[in-house]
Amino acid sequence: MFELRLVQGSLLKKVLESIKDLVNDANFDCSSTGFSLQAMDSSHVALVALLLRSEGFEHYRCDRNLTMGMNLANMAKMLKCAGNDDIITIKADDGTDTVTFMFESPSQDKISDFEMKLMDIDSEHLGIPEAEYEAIIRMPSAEFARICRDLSSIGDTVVISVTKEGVRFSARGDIGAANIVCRQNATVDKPEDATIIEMQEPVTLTFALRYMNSFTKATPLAEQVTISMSSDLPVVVEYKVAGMGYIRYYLAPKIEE
Amino acid sequence: IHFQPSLQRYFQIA
Repeated sequence: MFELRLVQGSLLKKVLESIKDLVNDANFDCSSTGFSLQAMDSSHVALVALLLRSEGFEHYRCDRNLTMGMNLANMAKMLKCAGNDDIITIKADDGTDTVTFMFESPSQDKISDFEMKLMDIDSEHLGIPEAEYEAIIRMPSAEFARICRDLSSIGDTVVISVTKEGVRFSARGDIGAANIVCRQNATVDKPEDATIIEMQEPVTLTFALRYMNSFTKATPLAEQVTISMSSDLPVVVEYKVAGMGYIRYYLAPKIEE
Repeated sequence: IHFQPSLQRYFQIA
């Protein structure tokens, strides 16, 4: 039997909103470690990795490892029926092909349950080695979302360049060009407003803005985003999930030919 | 001109 209970159910709603546009169907892996997912977009250019650690849930029971294949659009439809203040419980019995989502209002005067059919999904799991990144940028997530949105009105790709000066986001298109430079700024009143750039080596990479914009759907989850780059690796864009885990997006850089 | 490789260029199937 598998059962998890999350008092802050809105987190799960936000997690689904962050991945459902990138991936259609995905296998959720349930183990004693937690509730996790790894899935690629249909073109295998981007990957999302989610981990919600078991300790982060108010109740977590996983008798044996379980994989639940779900259509994320359908799962999001069901989670949309949960109120933002609702407590969410996810339950699956061994040997059944359904999962149950239960929503409890904070005052316990409304309890709903939604049953969803599971699916068999063939998915390729990629091994992602630990890496030392040449440059790591920590910045306000809303600022990063704003930059990606603004640059997509200029071009289809963004060049992200980290130097001693700071981090430069550039786009170019038919109507012109844009450059946005963010400098390190650690002297802010609130730590969530800081921009911190750790650079071992200058690095410049080009990415499709369509994917970057899709990653920024996770902005409501965390005040800060971490962007890790190396010249010969996919970028990692990470949002923490309220002390219980993370959602990480990997995107292969475009290569000049 | 840019070419968009897939992630399998960097990561192996586990």
